[in-house]
Amino acid sequence: MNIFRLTGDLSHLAAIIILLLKIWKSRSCAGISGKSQILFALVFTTRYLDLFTSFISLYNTCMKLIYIGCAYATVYLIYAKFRATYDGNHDSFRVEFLVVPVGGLSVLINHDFSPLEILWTFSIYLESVAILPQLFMISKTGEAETITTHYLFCLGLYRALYLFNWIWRFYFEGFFDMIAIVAGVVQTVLYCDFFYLYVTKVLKGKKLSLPA
Amino acid sequence: DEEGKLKDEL
Repeated sequence: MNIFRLTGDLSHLAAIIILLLKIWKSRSCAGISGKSQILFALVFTTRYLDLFTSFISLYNTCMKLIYIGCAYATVYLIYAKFRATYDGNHDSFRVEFLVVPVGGLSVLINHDFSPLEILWTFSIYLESVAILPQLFMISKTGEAETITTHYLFCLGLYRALYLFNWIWRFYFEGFFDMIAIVAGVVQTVLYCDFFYLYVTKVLKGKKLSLPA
Repeated sequence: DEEGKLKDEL
């Protein structure tokens, strides 16, 4: 464990909690892409299948359970409890254009052609594009609630910190995983224009609104 | 194997 990975995990945890609290407290999922949340639930499900087969640490197990629990709770709040506030018209990204290519790629490019490894690879590739429906929705509505921008900032920051973690691990431990690194770079790059808007607008107290 | 090492990440 190193400082980049720890702050990365905490940033990821913060994002998940911020979103869950936002929906729960405001009793509304307006502006939130349910499709992205389903993709994240799928990412955690396919990545953490080893939850019960290999024990790494209490921290690792607890965080995995929290991530999976919050992901499904968020999907439940969006599609069941606060379904009336779900903005389906603007959440129109065709996720099959993500899942199918990612599924194909994970079968073609992986470290080991075993079910668990292919599912892990699928989750890594999927996570790198899972935020697209949410970013697409914001571009369609032309704006985002400030709390939603904080959620997105923490979520984008987490994988950016993981990039530093991989540099650290390569330098000090001689380990690196090209699949995770390439997907992590793609994932972080997808947030760049949002990061720019967040820093230039939200941090200056303005509302995030895109030139429609 | 070395790659398996990274599976200690979330």
